[in-house]
Amino acid sequence: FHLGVMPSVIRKRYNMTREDIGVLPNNSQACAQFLEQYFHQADLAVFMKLFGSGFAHRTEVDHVVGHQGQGRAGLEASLDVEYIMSTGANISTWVFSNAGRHESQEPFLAWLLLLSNMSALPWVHSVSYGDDEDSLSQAYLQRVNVEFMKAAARGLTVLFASGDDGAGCRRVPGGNHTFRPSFPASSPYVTTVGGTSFKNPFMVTAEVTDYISGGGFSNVFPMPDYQADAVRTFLRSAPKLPPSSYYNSSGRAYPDLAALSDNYWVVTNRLPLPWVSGTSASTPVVAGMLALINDRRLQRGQPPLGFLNPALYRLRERGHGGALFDVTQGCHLSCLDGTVQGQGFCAGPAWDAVTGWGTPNFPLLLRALTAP
Amino acid sequence: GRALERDQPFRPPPGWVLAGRVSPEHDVQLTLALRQRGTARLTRLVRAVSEPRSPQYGKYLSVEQLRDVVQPSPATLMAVLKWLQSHGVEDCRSVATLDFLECRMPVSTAERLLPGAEFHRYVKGQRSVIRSPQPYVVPEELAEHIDFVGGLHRFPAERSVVSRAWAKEGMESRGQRAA
Repeated sequence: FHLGVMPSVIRKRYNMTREDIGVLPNNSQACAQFLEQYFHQADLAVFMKLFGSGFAHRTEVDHVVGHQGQGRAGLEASLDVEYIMSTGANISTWVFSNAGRHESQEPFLAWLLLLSNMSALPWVHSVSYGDDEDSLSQAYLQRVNVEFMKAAARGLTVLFASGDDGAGCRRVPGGNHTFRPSFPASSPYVTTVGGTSFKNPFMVTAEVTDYISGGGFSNVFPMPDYQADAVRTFLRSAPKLPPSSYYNSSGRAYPDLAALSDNYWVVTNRLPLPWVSGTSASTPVVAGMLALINDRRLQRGQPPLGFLNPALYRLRERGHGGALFDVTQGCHLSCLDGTVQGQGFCAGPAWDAVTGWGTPNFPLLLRALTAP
Repeated sequence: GRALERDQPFRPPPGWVLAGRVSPEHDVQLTLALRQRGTARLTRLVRAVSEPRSPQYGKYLSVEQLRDVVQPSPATLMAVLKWLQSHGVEDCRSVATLDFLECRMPVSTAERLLPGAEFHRYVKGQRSVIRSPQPYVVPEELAEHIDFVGGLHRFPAERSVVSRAWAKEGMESRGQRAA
């Protein structure tokens, strides 16, 4: 029984023990902020005091890149830092703070420039930010996608939240609706994290979809090879799919995996705040776990995970199907019209466009991703 | 000239209010995304280092090795620098991979450099940004050397994807009403 998601609940659900903490000094993880979203070290200390018993953890962020304002703490920043440091426990943590120092700077672009300019970076990056794909120019989308390829070539694992609008919705010329994919979630070179809820909201139970969990198909980027089999199986076997006019079934499909995204506790401005939700919560949770897996890989002399998707989509065929809890119940939101009636895609066995491959079963995921 | 981002909608997010033209002497900072070489090679490299079955799996590139793959051609660097210098733009800095240039210049220079651009100030509470509601063009001969110019149209992120449960309840009740 619990009164909301906190680190102990996450660690129990995903089978993380007190021994599952980072031990290497040269491993690190990061989250990036683009609003004037500042985290406060004091909030982290209060959070860990309230919720961090049961596992060794750090109470300070090691490195802030950019401007750390003195204003009120932001909910997003508090959430990201507190939860990446709860699953990626005892791992050195960085915050990229990109509020846009100059009035004409684009904060997201400023973050990409930092990645291109720093020779030593954390191996795992968690970003809870997205735009509608159709709100950005083709030139910008294609170039930013190449920036994620650059990060992948360097071995960085870049995670993006899948968004909180389900499949999304857009009215196209002629008055019809289509779903509205989100970017960077739709980039084929990032790992996109969707959201789930507990089946019983007050117990550590199996998970169902969180109906806000962003998911769908890019209208810009074609489906990458690594996911083609999984996505085609979903499209072939799903009992009910939205009409094909609502989405581009040959586009990059997302999310890739998921985690709990509902009913979190966050400490912000020194106050514990309940009922915080969104894929902003699930993304740092997964990021911290991947940073912990990097810790174990580095201990074994293996390279960091890097761009995860090619390995993630092969887990089942390599006999590691149990590494993720398959979420098979529930659907997410979409257009409120007479055709789809607010329903987008639905979860099902194996990969689906609401929760991807499902949520981490940490010990088995660790075993799968450290197997020779 | 050629519009590099003709399809970029200009939409100030809710709450941003137009506060008028920016004075010609005011500085802006523009980010030029220079056309990269070797993107096809980069695609192959990413596949090789990320695919567990590949013999190259995990053999990641340093930032210097990455620079050697993606850095713009000498012709691109030459053409862009010559163009900037011809407008008196000298306060520029590059990145380790040499494929971005961040340049600071007065608004009057930026508007000559990128015909069509008109810099206005938008405010929201204590925050203020400078953006151009009008599309920009670059000289035809530069279009093959620049992917886009940042700092003109896109506003700071408004949508982090955190939501509170009460907001979700709102969506649910809207859904029920629609049903």
